[in-house]
Amino acid sequence: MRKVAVIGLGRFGVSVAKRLAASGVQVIAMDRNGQLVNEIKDDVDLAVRADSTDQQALLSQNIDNVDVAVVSIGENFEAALLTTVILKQLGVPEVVCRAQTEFHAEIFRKIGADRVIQPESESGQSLARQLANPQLVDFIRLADGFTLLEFHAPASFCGKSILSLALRSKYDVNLVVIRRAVEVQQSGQSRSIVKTVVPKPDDVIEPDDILVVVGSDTALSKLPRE
Amino acid sequence: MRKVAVIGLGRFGVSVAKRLAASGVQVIAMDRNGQLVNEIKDDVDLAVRADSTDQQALLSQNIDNVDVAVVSIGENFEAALLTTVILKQLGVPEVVCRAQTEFHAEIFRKIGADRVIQPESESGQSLARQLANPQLVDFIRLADGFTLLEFHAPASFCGKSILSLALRSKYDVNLVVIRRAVEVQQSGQSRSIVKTVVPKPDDVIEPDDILVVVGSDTALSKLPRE
Ligand SMILES: Nc1ncnc2c1ncn2[C@@H]1O[C@H](COP(=O)(O)OP(=O)(O)OP(=O)(O)O)[C@@H](O)[C@H]1O
Ligand SMILES: Nc1ncnc2c1ncn2[C@@H]1O[C@H](COP(=O)(O)OP(=O)(O)OP(=O)(O)O)[C@@H](O)[C@H]1O
Repeated sequence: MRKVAVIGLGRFGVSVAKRLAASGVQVIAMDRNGQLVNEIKDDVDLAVRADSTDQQALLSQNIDNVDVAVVSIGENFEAALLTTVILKQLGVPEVVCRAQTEFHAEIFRKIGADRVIQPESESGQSLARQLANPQLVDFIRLADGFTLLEFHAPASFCGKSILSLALRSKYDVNLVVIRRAVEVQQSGQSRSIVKTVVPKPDDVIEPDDILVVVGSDTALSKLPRE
Repeated sequence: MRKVAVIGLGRFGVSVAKRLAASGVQVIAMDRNGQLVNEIKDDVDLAVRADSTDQQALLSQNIDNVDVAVVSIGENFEAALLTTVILKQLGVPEVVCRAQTEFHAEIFRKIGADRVIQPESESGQSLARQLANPQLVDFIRLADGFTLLEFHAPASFCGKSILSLALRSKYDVNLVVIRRAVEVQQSGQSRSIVKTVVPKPDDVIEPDDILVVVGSDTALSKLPRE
């Protein structure tokens, strides 16, 4: 079972730790602030009060045995750097660091961080993407620059069959599923529920359909939006 | 053309403003700190130094005519609240507020924010989702009993074209992407990397291909495994 250490229980660290634990990953949460450790202990497998720049403290908690360590120490940049260096020296396969700016991010990479996250910048870009594409419902990053994207069917697609749209050859995207509102009769009343449909070649796109597609960001940006 | 105002040029605000401008949206960036306004003026349509709690200042910049206003004032919570209230009074259709905590988020919603973003919490969940699923695909958004499954291409599929396999009509599953090992030449050495491919109708399945498919659990259980 995947074992992840989250060091630094600010808003970012707490969010990572709780969400990981909820997904069935084994989580060790660490902070030098005892109160924060206390607040999270019911949500994770192990909550430890310790100074992460102390190699002994890390070893005594078997942090060297985790698959991933997330270093989410914010303002204390030196502590974050030192913790990262120690973790790589202890052989932790993947170390993810939260950085305040691109400058900080560069330094984390140079000292061995496998991945660097800038929350404000990431979620700023995520919001911008949604505001620029109001039909966007959700998207998920897949590996290798591929994204899974949900958006309202553009008017130009409606009434056309999946086959005739030829999304793969025209746009290099794959239509994964369609979410469609359908009328259901339930105890004498008609109500609308959303059904997930695996699109067949002869299926016709309806207005209000939500299309779930996969493709590279470049390919997705070429899809019609209106 | 979509017109968005970004008020507060911290890391989040700058990220939203620049990414929006790059997507072809008309952006007005505002901050009371002249230096920040100066730093962004080449990246947006209009960069204004002003106090956003001053209704006159907002009106003189036609902020009441934007489609969306993003209030990304961080530490100055009262200013963020007041700005939000003014924007809704001026009739801005959509006001998005950046909140520091769930408590702040609640208050923004109560005073009329249409949307509230908590960057640290959002990107923490996004990282957790990726760490919990190293192949980076999320099954939860494909609700309604649909699952995304990755499996080695069965021998019976190899050498066949995607079109001839007719997965959708035969098995009621959708082939999302194929992960395929390819040889790459890098500085005189040949190495193998895994590429993610959007399958085209004429593509032929190769041995060792990993097929990523979507379908109901029942449908997936009927796929050949050998
Ligand atoms: N040497 C250390 N060992 C363990 N924990 C530490 C150490 N130094 C700082 N921390 C912890 O890191 C946590 C996060 O730090 P801080 O709150 O500065 O980060 P932040 O990036 O502002 O957080 P947020 O995720 O809320 O934006 C704090 O709870 C702090 O106690
Ligand atoms: N009344 C105001 N009018 C205009 N701008 C303001 C006002 N009050 C604060 N600001 C600006 O809001 C900006 C963002 O605030 P601050 O840096 O506190 O936010 P933050 O949330 O910490 O930012 P980040 O996005 O980097 O996390 C600052 O540049 C500040 O000058």
